[in-house]
Amino acid sequence: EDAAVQKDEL
Amino acid sequence: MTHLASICLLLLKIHTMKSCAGVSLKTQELYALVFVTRYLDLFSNFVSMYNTIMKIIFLSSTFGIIWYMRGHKLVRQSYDKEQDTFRHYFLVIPCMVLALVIHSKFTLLEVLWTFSIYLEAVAILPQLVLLQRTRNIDNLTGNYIFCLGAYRALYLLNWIYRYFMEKNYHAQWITWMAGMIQTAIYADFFYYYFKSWKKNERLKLPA
Repeated sequence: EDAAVQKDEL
Repeated sequence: MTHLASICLLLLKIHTMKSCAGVSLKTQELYALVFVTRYLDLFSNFVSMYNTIMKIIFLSSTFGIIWYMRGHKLVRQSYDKEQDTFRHYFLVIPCMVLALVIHSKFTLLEVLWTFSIYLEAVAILPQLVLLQRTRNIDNLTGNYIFCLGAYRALYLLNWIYRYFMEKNYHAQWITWMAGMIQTAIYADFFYYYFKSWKKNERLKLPA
């Protein structure tokens, strides 16, 4: 399954 | 920080000049939509204090600007409504469709987040169209748009840095591609911005 994008940016 | 500077410049202009001449309400509303759909994880995904505070600043300042342009008696009068004619749905609908087709995970939050990335890339278009129609672009407005374009260009450098320097950093093709397009859209503006700066002349875009 595709992983969600890491979201540590604004 | 450059993004924050752009917001400060815009608020400075609106607050001190009590005017939003040359500022596109359409772009501001698109940005509001970008922030709302991107920061839905405000309470569920804690990254850092800095990250959380910046999210809150971006959200609240954008709604503050919209309130100024729609609700403030004096500022409202200076809005170039007849010139700011770009239709929201020309950008919102294609971005929504694209997010439904190209995303990394098919969940509501992820699709909305992807939509916000796509919409951010093109949210400046109404502002650029209005700018081209505006004869007297004041310095603050010019610098505001410059900073707004510069922050994504700086992200590109940061992505390259992170890609090579961080161990657990994964390729983010959606963000990278959208970021490149976003920066490319400003290329023309940057050119005339630097040209007017070098010549010490008032910024003017050719019709």
